[in-house]
Amino acid sequence: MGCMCSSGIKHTPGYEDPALLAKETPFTVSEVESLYELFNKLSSSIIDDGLIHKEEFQLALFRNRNKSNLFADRIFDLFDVKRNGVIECGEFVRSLGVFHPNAPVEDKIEFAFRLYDLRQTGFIEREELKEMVIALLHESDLVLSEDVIEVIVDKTFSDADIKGDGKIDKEEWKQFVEKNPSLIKNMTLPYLKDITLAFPSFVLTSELED
Amino acid sequence: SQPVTMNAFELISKSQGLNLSSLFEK
Repeated sequence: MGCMCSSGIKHTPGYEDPALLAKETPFTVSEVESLYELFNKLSSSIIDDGLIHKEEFQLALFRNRNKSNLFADRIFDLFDVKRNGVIECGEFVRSLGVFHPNAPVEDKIEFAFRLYDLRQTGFIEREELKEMVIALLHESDLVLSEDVIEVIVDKTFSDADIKGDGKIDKEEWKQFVEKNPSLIKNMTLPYLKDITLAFPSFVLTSELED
Repeated sequence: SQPVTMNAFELISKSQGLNLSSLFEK
């Protein structure tokens, strides 16, 4: 099962020609094939149906299939472009393309904006920002008082919300990231440049994993 | 560093849920 079987004949839903994907992403054809290998591994970890289910995504991220996380949920939803509850291999490769070191910074800024626009209103609102800070605190050992959280959210919001209308729009987000480039550091995965080294071939990788 | 000087987005970006490098770990 998976994106591409060794025979190359049977393909699962969402299969896309690696050559076409390579044209539309920063990846080479061999890098796309290596990502297919990674996809096959992730998509068969719980249900071997060639699709990444949320539990499989959580298992890969946290080594725990039941660990839900606000941010992992948002990433999953953004990768699930068709919004059918699973990540298909084409969606996986296209989405990871944004995280490639050579992907346009504008794409990374846009992706991060959509990530943080929890309710998809086209704006990052103060309540959303506070919700994300609280979610982050819940998953870490960091304990901050309600007052401190308010101060952090207020300060960040006043810095980013240039127009002062109580919400951060895309243009304001872009300017804020340009002033604070470290905010999108996690939108780049240096590992993607070495993906063919990690997954050199379909056959070899499956043998190594045994 | 004082908590009150933290950038909220900087804080959020440290979430484990946003660290996709875990996907590549064997």
